[in-house]
Amino acid sequence: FPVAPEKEKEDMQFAKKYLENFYDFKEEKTLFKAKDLNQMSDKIREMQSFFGLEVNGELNPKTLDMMKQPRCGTPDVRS
Amino acid sequence: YSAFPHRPTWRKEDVTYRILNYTPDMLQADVEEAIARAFQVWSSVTPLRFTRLYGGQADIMISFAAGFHGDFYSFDGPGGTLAHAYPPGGGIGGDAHFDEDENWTKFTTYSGYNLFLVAAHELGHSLGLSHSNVFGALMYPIYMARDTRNFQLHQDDIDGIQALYGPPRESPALPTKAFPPQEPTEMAPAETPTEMSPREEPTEGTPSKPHQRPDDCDPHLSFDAITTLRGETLFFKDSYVWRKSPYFSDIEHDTIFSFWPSLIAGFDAAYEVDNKDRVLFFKDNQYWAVSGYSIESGFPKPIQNLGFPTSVRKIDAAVHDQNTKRTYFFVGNKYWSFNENTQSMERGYPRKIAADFQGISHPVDAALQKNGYFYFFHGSNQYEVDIKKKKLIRIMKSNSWFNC
Repeated sequence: FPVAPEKEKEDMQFAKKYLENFYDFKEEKTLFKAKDLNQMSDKIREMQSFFGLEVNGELNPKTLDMMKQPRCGTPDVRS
Repeated sequence: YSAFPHRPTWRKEDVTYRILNYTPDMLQADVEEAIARAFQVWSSVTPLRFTRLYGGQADIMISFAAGFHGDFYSFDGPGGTLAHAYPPGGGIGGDAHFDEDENWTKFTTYSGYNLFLVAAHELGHSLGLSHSNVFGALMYPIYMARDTRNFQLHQDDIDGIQALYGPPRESPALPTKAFPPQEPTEMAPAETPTEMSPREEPTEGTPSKPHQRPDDCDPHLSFDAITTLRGETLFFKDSYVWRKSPYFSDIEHDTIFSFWPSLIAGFDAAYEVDNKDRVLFFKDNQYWAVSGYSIESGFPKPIQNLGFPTSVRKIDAAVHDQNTKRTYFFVGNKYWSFNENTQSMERGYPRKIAADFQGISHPVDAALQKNGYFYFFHGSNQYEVDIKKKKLIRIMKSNSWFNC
Protein backbone atom coordinates (compact mmCIF):
# COMPACT_ATOMS: atom_id res chain seq x y z
CA PHE A 1 0.00 0.00 0.00
CA PRO A 2 1.24 3.65 -0.41
CA VAL A 3 2.85 4.88 2.79
CA ALA A 4 0.70 7.46 4.62
CA PRO A 5 2.46 10.90 4.35
CA GLU A 6 2.91 11.33 8.15
CA LYS A 7 4.41 7.82 8.41
CA GLU A 8 6.80 8.65 5.60
CA LYS A 9 7.87 11.83 7.36
CA GLU A 10 8.38 9.92 10.60
CA ASP A 11 10.51 7.31 8.85
CA MET A 12 12.58 10.02 7.23
CA GLN A 13 13.25 11.60 10.61
CA PHE A 14 14.20 8.23 12.09
CA ALA A 15 16.54 7.46 9.19
CA LYS A 16 18.17 10.86 9.43
CA LYS A 17 18.87 10.31 13.16
CA TYR A 18 20.22 6.82 12.43
CA LEU A 19 22.57 8.04 9.73
CA GLU A 20 23.77 10.88 11.98
CA ASN A 21 24.48 8.42 14.80
CA PHE A 22 26.13 5.67 12.80
CA TYR A 23 27.22 7.02 9.41
CA ASP A 24 28.51 10.43 10.23
CA PHE A 25 25.69 12.10 8.28
CA LYS A 26 25.60 15.84 8.88
CA GLU A 27 22.39 17.53 7.84
CA GLU A 28 23.34 20.91 6.48
CA LYS A 29 20.92 23.69 7.29
CA THR A 30 20.81 24.77 3.67
CA LEU A 31 17.99 26.10 1.58
CA PHE A 32 18.71 23.52 -1.09
CA LYS A 33 16.50 20.59 -0.10
CA ALA A 34 17.74 18.61 -3.09
CA LYS A 35 21.35 18.81 -1.94
CA ASP A 36 20.37 17.53 1.47
CA LEU A 37 18.46 14.60 0.03
CA ASN A 38 21.40 13.69 -2.22
CA GLN A 39 23.75 13.63 0.72
CA MET A 40 21.30 11.51 2.63
CA SER A 41 21.02 9.12 -0.30
CA ASP A 42 24.79 8.78 -0.34
CA LYS A 43 24.76 7.85 3.35
CA ILE A 44 21.89 5.41 2.79
CA ARG A 45 24.02 3.78 0.07
CA GLU A 46 26.93 3.53 2.51
CA MET A 47 24.72 1.86 5.12
CA GLN A 48 23.13 -0.50 2.55
CA SER A 49 26.58 -1.50 1.35
CA PHE A 50 27.77 -2.19 4.94
CA PHE A 51 24.83 -4.51 5.62
CA GLY A 52 24.89 -6.16 2.20
CA LEU A 53 21.51 -4.73 1.15
CA GLU A 54 20.68 -3.69 -2.38
CA VAL A 55 22.55 -0.40 -2.79
CA ASN A 56 20.10 2.10 -4.30
CA GLY A 57 20.12 5.02 -1.88
CA GLU A 58 16.36 4.60 -1.30
CA LEU A 59 14.78 4.45 2.12
CA ASN A 60 12.91 1.22 1.27
CA PRO A 61 11.27 -1.13 3.82
CA LYS A 62 14.28 -3.48 3.97
CA THR A 63 16.64 -0.63 4.68
CA LEU A 64 14.32 0.83 7.31
CA ASP A 65 13.87 -2.56 8.91
CA MET A 66 17.63 -2.99 9.21
CA MET A 67 17.86 0.46 10.79
CA LYS A 68 15.32 -0.57 13.42
CA GLN A 69 17.24 -3.67 14.58
CA PRO A 70 18.59 -3.48 18.17
CA ARG A 71 22.30 -2.72 17.87
CA CYS A 72 25.47 -1.31 19.33
CA GLY A 73 25.57 2.46 19.68
CA THR A 74 29.13 2.77 18.43
CA PRO A 75 29.16 4.25 14.88
CA ASP A 76 29.80 1.96 11.88
CA VAL A 77 31.60 4.73 10.08
CA ARG A 78 33.41 7.61 11.64
CA SER A 79 35.37 10.58 10.40
CA TYR B 1 36.75 -6.49 10.74
CA SER B 2 37.91 -2.92 11.19
CA ALA B 3 39.84 -0.86 13.71
CA PHE B 4 39.19 2.70 14.79
CA PRO B 5 40.93 5.55 12.94
CA HIS B 6 44.64 5.66 13.93
CA ARG B 7 44.25 2.09 15.32
CA PRO B 8 44.23 2.94 19.06
CA THR B 9 45.26 -0.04 21.24
CA TRP B 10 46.37 -0.62 24.85
CA ARG B 11 50.16 -0.33 24.97
CA LYS B 12 50.37 -3.11 27.59
CA GLU B 13 49.13 -6.65 28.10
CA ASP B 14 47.75 -6.19 31.62
CA VAL B 15 44.51 -4.24 31.31
CA THR B 16 42.32 -3.41 34.29
CA TYR B 17 38.56 -3.13 34.51
CA ARG B 18 36.05 -2.04 37.12
CA ILE B 19 32.29 -2.58 37.34
CA LEU B 20 30.94 0.76 38.55
CA ASN B 21 27.31 -0.24 39.07
CA TYR B 22 24.81 -3.00 38.37
CA THR B 23 21.55 -3.46 36.51
CA PRO B 24 18.58 -4.38 38.72
CA ASP B 25 17.56 -6.86 36.00
CA MET B 26 20.14 -9.45 37.09
CA LEU B 27 21.89 -10.83 40.20
CA GLN B 28 25.18 -9.07 40.79
CA ALA B 29 26.98 -12.39 40.62
CA ASP B 30 25.45 -13.01 37.18
CA VAL B 31 26.56 -9.57 35.97
CA GLU B 32 30.08 -10.25 37.22
CA GLU B 33 30.08 -13.67 35.59
CA ALA B 34 28.88 -12.27 32.26
CA ILE B 35 31.56 -9.57 32.30
CA ALA B 36 34.31 -12.02 33.34
CA ARG B 37 33.31 -14.41 30.54
CA ALA B 38 33.23 -11.53 28.06
CA PHE B 39 36.81 -10.65 28.93
CA GLN B 40 37.81 -14.29 28.66
CA VAL B 41 36.54 -14.34 25.07
CA TRP B 42 39.29 -11.86 24.19
CA SER B 43 42.02 -13.03 26.58
CA SER B 44 41.78 -16.53 25.13
CA VAL B 45 42.92 -15.34 21.68
CA THR B 46 45.42 -12.61 22.61
CA PRO B 47 48.30 -12.09 25.08
CA LEU B 48 46.02 -9.72 27.04
CA ARG B 49 45.30 -10.32 30.72
CA PHE B 50 42.41 -8.61 32.51
CA THR B 51 42.38 -7.75 36.19
CA ARG B 52 39.30 -6.52 37.98
CA LEU B 53 39.70 -3.52 40.26
CA TYR B 54 37.26 -2.66 43.03
CA GLY B 55 38.11 1.04 43.39
CA GLY B 56 39.92 3.88 41.68
CA GLN B 57 40.47 4.35 37.98
CA ALA B 58 40.61 1.26 35.79
CA ASP B 59 41.39 1.22 32.09
CA ILE B 60 37.91 -0.06 31.26
CA MET B 61 35.11 1.35 33.42
CA ILE B 62 31.84 -0.53 33.00
CA SER B 63 28.50 1.06 33.90
CA PHE B 64 24.75 0.94 33.32
CA ALA B 65 22.88 4.17 32.58
CA ALA B 66 19.76 5.40 30.75
CA GLY B 67 19.19 8.36 28.45
CA PHE B 68 21.73 11.15 28.85
CA HIS B 69 24.60 9.81 30.94
CA GLY B 70 27.38 12.34 30.69
CA ASP B 71 28.80 11.72 27.22
CA PHE B 72 27.63 12.94 23.83
CA TYR B 73 25.80 9.73 22.98
CA SER B 74 22.59 9.57 24.99
CA PHE B 75 20.75 6.29 25.09
CA ASP B 76 17.36 6.01 23.42
CA GLY B 77 15.09 4.03 25.71
CA PRO B 78 14.13 0.39 25.13
CA GLY B 79 15.41 -1.17 21.87
CA GLY B 80 17.48 0.66 19.29
CA THR B 81 20.88 1.32 20.82
CA LEU B 82 21.72 -1.26 23.53
CA ALA B 83 25.18 -0.13 24.58
CA HIS B 84 28.30 1.57 23.33
CA ALA B 85 32.01 1.66 24.17
CA TYR B 86 35.04 3.79 23.48
CA PRO B 87 38.35 2.78 21.88
CA PRO B 88 41.47 2.44 24.05
CA GLY B 89 42.75 5.67 25.56
CA GLY B 90 42.80 7.80 28.69
CA GLY B 91 39.72 9.06 30.52
CA ILE B 92 36.57 7.75 28.85
CA GLY B 93 38.77 5.69 26.50
CA GLY B 94 37.97 1.98 26.81
CA ASP B 95 34.85 2.58 28.89
CA ALA B 96 31.69 0.58 28.14
CA HIS B 97 28.16 1.87 28.84
CA PHE B 98 25.05 -0.31 28.86
CA ASP B 99 21.55 1.12 28.39
CA GLU B 100 19.64 0.51 31.61
CA ASP B 101 16.38 0.93 29.71
CA GLU B 102 17.01 -2.48 28.15
CA ASN B 103 16.07 -5.72 29.89
CA TRP B 104 19.39 -7.45 30.63
CA THR B 105 19.51 -11.20 31.13
CA LYS B 106 21.97 -14.06 31.46
CA PHE B 107 19.79 -16.19 29.20
CA THR B 108 19.42 -16.17 25.45
CA THR B 109 15.67 -15.94 25.36
CA TYR B 110 13.92 -13.24 23.43
CA SER B 111 12.66 -11.52 26.57
CA GLY B 112 15.81 -9.50 26.97
CA TYR B 113 19.36 -8.95 25.79
CA ASN B 114 22.08 -11.37 26.84
CA LEU B 115 24.58 -9.31 28.81
CA PHE B 116 27.50 -11.64 28.04
CA LEU B 117 27.00 -11.28 24.27
CA VAL B 118 26.61 -7.51 24.34
CA ALA B 119 29.51 -7.10 26.77
CA ALA B 120 31.80 -9.27 24.64
CA HIS B 121 30.95 -7.05 21.66
CA GLU B 122 31.45 -3.80 23.56
CA LEU B 123 34.76 -4.98 25.02
CA GLY B 124 35.89 -5.58 21.45
CA HIS B 125 35.51 -1.81 21.03
CA SER B 126 37.25 -1.19 24.37
CA LEU B 127 40.23 -3.10 22.95
CA GLY B 128 40.28 -1.23 19.63
CA LEU B 129 38.01 -3.13 17.25
CA SER B 130 35.36 -1.22 15.34
CA HIS B 131 32.43 -2.93 13.58
CA SER B 132 32.59 -5.83 11.20
CA ASN B 133 30.24 -6.27 8.26
CA VAL B 134 30.61 -10.05 8.44
CA PHE B 135 27.22 -11.45 9.41
CA GLY B 136 27.75 -13.74 12.40
CA ALA B 137 30.88 -12.00 13.63
CA LEU B 138 30.70 -10.80 17.23
CA MET B 139 31.65 -7.31 16.07
CA TYR B 140 28.69 -7.13 13.67
CA PRO B 141 26.75 -4.07 14.90
CA ILE B 142 23.32 -5.70 15.14
CA TYR B 143 22.42 -7.84 18.17
CA MET B 144 21.91 -11.52 17.39
CA ALA B 145 20.68 -13.85 20.12
CA ARG B 146 22.70 -17.07 20.01
CA ASP B 147 23.65 -19.99 22.21
CA THR B 148 26.35 -18.76 24.57
CA ARG B 149 27.24 -22.06 26.23
CA ASN B 150 29.95 -23.01 23.78
CA PHE B 151 30.52 -19.52 22.47
CA GLN B 152 33.26 -19.35 19.85
CA LEU B 153 34.59 -16.17 18.28
CA HIS B 154 34.13 -15.90 14.52
CA GLN B 155 37.42 -16.11 12.62
CA ASP B 156 36.87 -12.52 11.50
CA ASP B 157 36.87 -11.37 15.15
CA ILE B 158 40.02 -13.39 15.87
CA ASP B 159 41.78 -12.00 12.79
CA GLY B 160 40.77 -8.49 13.85
CA ILE B 161 41.91 -8.64 17.46
CA GLN B 162 45.12 -10.48 16.59
CA ALA B 163 45.90 -7.81 13.99
CA LEU B 164 45.99 -5.44 16.98
CA TYR B 165 47.58 -7.59 19.70
CA GLY B 166 48.90 -10.79 18.14
CA PRO B 167 48.09 -14.35 19.26
CA PRO B 168 48.27 -15.62 22.86
CA ARG B 169 51.74 -16.28 24.27
CA GLU B 170 52.94 -19.85 24.13
CA SER B 171 51.38 -21.52 27.15
CA PRO B 172 53.98 -21.48 29.96
CA ALA B 173 53.90 -25.25 30.08
CA LEU B 174 56.59 -26.82 27.94
CA PRO B 175 55.19 -27.88 24.58
CA THR B 176 54.90 -31.66 24.59
CA LYS B 177 55.66 -33.70 21.53
CA ALA B 178 52.81 -35.40 19.76
CA PHE B 179 52.38 -39.06 20.60
CA PRO B 180 51.36 -41.73 18.14
CA PRO B 181 48.07 -43.21 19.34
CA GLN B 182 49.01 -46.12 21.58
CA GLU B 183 47.33 -48.77 23.69
CA PRO B 184 47.15 -47.77 27.36
CA THR B 185 50.39 -49.11 28.80
CA GLU B 186 50.82 -51.07 31.98
CA MET B 187 51.55 -48.61 34.76
CA ALA B 188 55.31 -48.20 35.05
CA PRO B 189 56.45 -49.89 38.33
CA ALA B 190 57.10 -47.35 41.08
CA GLU B 191 60.68 -46.21 40.57
CA THR B 192 63.15 -46.21 43.44
CA PRO B 193 62.88 -42.77 45.02
CA THR B 194 65.35 -40.27 43.56
CA GLU B 195 65.36 -36.52 43.31
CA MET B 196 62.87 -35.04 40.90
CA SER B 197 64.17 -35.35 37.37
CA PRO B 198 64.99 -31.95 35.85
CA ARG B 199 62.02 -30.44 34.04
CA GLU B 200 61.58 -32.33 30.75
CA GLU B 201 62.95 -30.34 27.84
CA PRO B 202 60.64 -30.06 24.84
CA THR B 203 61.74 -32.67 22.31
CA GLU B 204 61.64 -32.35 18.53
CA GLY B 205 58.56 -33.32 16.64
CA THR B 206 55.37 -31.45 16.05
CA PRO B 207 54.00 -30.04 19.29
CA SER B 208 50.63 -31.49 20.18
CA LYS B 209 47.74 -29.29 19.10
CA PRO B 210 46.88 -26.96 21.99
CA HIS B 211 43.82 -28.03 23.88
CA GLN B 212 43.46 -31.31 22.13
CA ARG B 213 41.66 -33.69 24.44
CA PRO B 214 44.49 -35.49 26.28
CA ASP B 215 44.42 -39.29 26.53
CA ASP B 216 43.74 -40.47 30.12
CA CYS B 217 46.51 -43.06 30.01
CA ASP B 218 49.12 -41.15 28.09
CA PRO B 219 52.34 -41.87 30.04
CA HIS B 220 53.53 -38.33 29.40
CA LEU B 221 50.38 -36.74 30.80
CA SER B 222 50.97 -33.81 33.16
CA PHE B 223 48.50 -31.60 35.00
CA ASP B 224 47.97 -27.88 35.54
CA ALA B 225 46.23 -28.22 38.90
CA ILE B 226 44.63 -30.84 41.17
CA THR B 227 42.16 -30.49 44.03
CA THR B 228 39.75 -32.50 46.10
CA LEU B 229 36.09 -31.50 46.01
CA ARG B 230 33.52 -32.99 48.37
CA GLY B 231 35.33 -36.31 48.52
CA GLU B 232 36.18 -36.47 44.83
CA THR B 233 39.49 -35.58 43.20
CA LEU B 234 39.64 -33.27 40.17
CA PHE B 235 42.63 -33.18 37.82
CA PHE B 236 42.86 -30.13 35.52
CA LYS B 237 44.68 -29.79 32.19
CA ASP B 238 44.04 -26.92 29.73
CA SER B 239 40.24 -26.75 29.39
CA TYR B 240 39.67 -30.34 30.60
CA VAL B 241 39.00 -31.90 34.00
CA TRP B 242 39.21 -35.56 35.06
CA ARG B 243 36.90 -36.46 37.91
CA LYS B 244 37.81 -39.39 40.17
CA SER B 245 35.03 -40.33 42.53
CA PRO B 246 35.07 -42.83 45.40
CA TYR B 247 31.55 -43.76 44.34
CA PHE B 248 32.25 -44.78 40.74
CA SER B 249 35.06 -46.92 39.37
CA ASP B 250 35.64 -45.16 36.07
CA ILE B 251 37.10 -41.74 35.52
CA GLU B 252 34.83 -39.02 34.18
CA HIS B 253 36.43 -36.68 31.63
CA ASP B 254 34.73 -33.31 31.06
CA THR B 255 35.41 -29.74 30.10
CA ILE B 256 35.87 -27.21 32.88
CA PHE B 257 33.24 -25.18 31.10
CA SER B 258 30.61 -27.82 31.80
CA PHE B 259 31.04 -27.23 35.54
CA TRP B 260 31.88 -23.54 35.72
CA PRO B 261 30.98 -21.80 32.41
CA SER B 262 32.42 -18.48 33.40
CA LEU B 263 35.71 -19.68 34.82
CA ILE B 264 38.85 -19.12 32.79
CA ALA B 265 40.40 -22.45 31.74
CA GLY B 266 44.07 -23.30 32.15
CA PHE B 267 44.31 -22.95 35.95
CA ASP B 268 47.70 -22.68 37.59
CA ALA B 269 46.55 -24.12 40.92
CA ALA B 270 43.52 -25.22 42.92
CA TYR B 271 42.78 -26.41 46.48
CA GLU B 272 39.84 -27.22 48.71
CA VAL B 273 39.22 -25.99 52.22
CA ASP B 274 37.07 -28.96 53.12
CA ASN B 275 35.49 -27.58 56.31
CA LYS B 276 34.29 -24.51 54.39
CA ASP B 277 33.08 -26.46 51.34
CA ARG B 278 35.12 -24.06 49.28
CA VAL B 279 37.53 -24.59 46.37
CA LEU B 280 39.85 -21.85 45.19
CA PHE B 281 41.14 -21.67 41.62
CA PHE B 282 44.17 -19.66 40.61
CA LYS B 283 45.18 -18.24 37.24
CA ASP B 284 47.94 -15.70 36.81
CA ASN B 285 47.56 -13.15 39.60
CA GLN B 286 43.86 -13.74 40.26
CA TYR B 287 41.80 -16.32 42.14
CA TRP B 288 38.18 -17.42 42.30
CA ALA B 289 36.24 -19.22 45.03
CA VAL B 290 33.52 -21.74 44.22
CA SER B 291 31.18 -23.78 46.32
CA GLY B 292 30.03 -26.71 44.21
CA TYR B 293 28.93 -25.27 40.90
CA SER B 294 28.42 -21.69 42.05
CA ILE B 295 31.10 -19.04 41.95
CA GLU B 296 31.18 -16.81 45.01
CA SER B 297 30.38 -13.18 44.23
CA GLY B 298 33.13 -10.59 44.31
CA PHE B 299 35.65 -12.79 42.49
CA PRO B 300 38.15 -12.83 40.86
CA LYS B 301 40.40 -11.19 43.42
CA PRO B 302 44.12 -10.41 43.19
CA ILE B 303 46.35 -13.02 44.85
CA GLN B 304 47.95 -10.17 46.80
CA ASN B 305 44.77 -10.30 48.94
CA LEU B 306 46.19 -13.52 50.40
CA GLY B 307 49.43 -11.81 51.33
CA PHE B 308 51.65 -12.47 48.32
CA PRO B 309 54.12 -9.71 47.42
CA THR B 310 53.49 -8.00 44.09
CA SER B 311 56.62 -9.72 42.79
CA VAL B 312 54.62 -12.97 42.70
CA ARG B 313 52.70 -12.89 39.41
CA LYS B 314 51.34 -16.42 39.58
CA ILE B 315 51.55 -19.54 41.69
CA ASP B 316 52.50 -23.03 40.49
CA ALA B 317 50.51 -25.19 42.88
CA ALA B 318 48.56 -25.17 46.15
CA VAL B 319 47.43 -27.79 48.64
CA HIS B 320 45.49 -27.55 51.91
CA ASP B 321 46.64 -29.65 54.87
CA GLN B 322 43.41 -30.73 56.55
CA ASN B 323 45.30 -31.65 59.73
CA THR B 324 47.11 -28.39 60.34
CA LYS B 325 44.58 -26.11 58.56
CA ARG B 326 47.49 -24.65 56.66
CA THR B 327 47.55 -24.16 52.88
CA TYR B 328 50.90 -24.45 51.12
CA PHE B 329 51.47 -22.34 48.00
CA PHE B 330 54.32 -23.32 45.71
CA VAL B 331 56.13 -20.73 43.57
CA GLY B 332 59.31 -21.76 41.79
CA ASN B 333 61.55 -23.53 44.34
CA LYS B 334 59.93 -21.83 47.34
CA TYR B 335 56.66 -22.19 49.23
CA TRP B 336 54.44 -20.15 51.52
CA SER B 337 52.22 -21.36 54.38
CA PHE B 338 48.79 -19.71 54.72
CA ASN B 339 46.80 -20.04 57.95
CA GLU B 340 43.16 -20.66 56.92
CA ASN B 341 41.94 -19.89 60.45
CA THR B 342 43.52 -16.45 60.65
CA GLN B 343 43.35 -15.99 56.88
CA SER B 344 46.94 -14.77 56.78
CA MET B 345 50.35 -15.85 55.54
CA GLU B 346 52.51 -17.34 58.24
CA ARG B 347 55.70 -15.60 59.29
CA GLY B 348 59.06 -16.95 58.19
CA TYR B 349 57.94 -17.70 54.65
CA PRO B 350 58.70 -18.26 51.85
CA ARG B 351 60.98 -21.21 52.57
CA LYS B 352 62.78 -23.55 50.19
CA ILE B 353 60.57 -26.47 49.18
CA ALA B 354 63.50 -28.90 49.42
CA ALA B 355 64.07 -27.91 53.06
CA ASP B 356 60.72 -29.27 54.21
CA PHE B 357 59.54 -31.64 51.49
CA GLN B 358 62.04 -34.43 51.10
CA GLY B 359 63.15 -35.03 47.52
CA ILE B 360 61.07 -32.22 46.03
CA SER B 361 63.60 -29.76 44.71
CA HIS B 362 62.07 -28.49 41.46
CA PRO B 363 58.93 -26.47 40.65
CA VAL B 364 55.67 -28.20 41.46
CA ASP B 365 52.94 -28.32 38.77
CA ALA B 366 50.19 -29.47 41.13
CA ALA B 367 49.80 -30.79 44.67
CA LEU B 368 47.30 -33.01 46.47
CA GLN B 369 46.75 -34.39 49.97
CA LYS B 370 45.14 -37.82 50.04
CA ASN B 371 45.09 -40.67 52.59
CA GLY B 372 47.45 -38.72 54.85
CA TYR B 373 50.18 -38.34 52.22
CA PHE B 374 51.09 -35.44 49.98
CA TYR B 375 51.47 -35.89 46.26
CA PHE B 376 53.59 -33.44 44.31
CA PHE B 377 53.25 -33.47 40.53
CA HIS B 378 56.04 -32.47 38.22
CA GLY B 379 55.59 -33.20 34.54
CA SER B 380 54.50 -36.80 34.04
CA ASN B 381 55.68 -37.91 37.50
CA GLN B 382 54.24 -37.57 40.97
CA TYR B 383 56.12 -37.85 44.26
CA GLU B 384 54.40 -39.39 47.28
CA VAL B 385 55.70 -37.74 50.46
CA ASP B 386 55.05 -38.41 54.14
CA ILE B 387 55.63 -34.90 55.53
CA LYS B 388 55.45 -36.00 59.13
CA LYS B 389 58.38 -38.32 58.62
CA LYS B 390 59.81 -35.93 55.98
CA LYS B 391 60.22 -38.95 53.73
CA LEU B 392 59.83 -39.40 49.96
CA ILE B 393 58.05 -42.73 49.74
CA ARG B 394 57.76 -43.44 46.01
CA ILE B 395 57.53 -41.96 42.56
CA MET B 396 54.69 -42.83 40.17
CA LYS B 397 53.28 -41.67 36.88
CA SER B 398 51.10 -38.58 37.29
CA ASN B 399 48.03 -40.40 35.98
CA SER B 400 48.43 -43.45 38.23
CA TRP B 401 45.06 -42.44 39.74
CA PHE B 402 43.29 -43.28 36.48
CA ASN B 403 43.60 -47.07 36.83
CA CYS B 404 45.29 -47.30 33.41
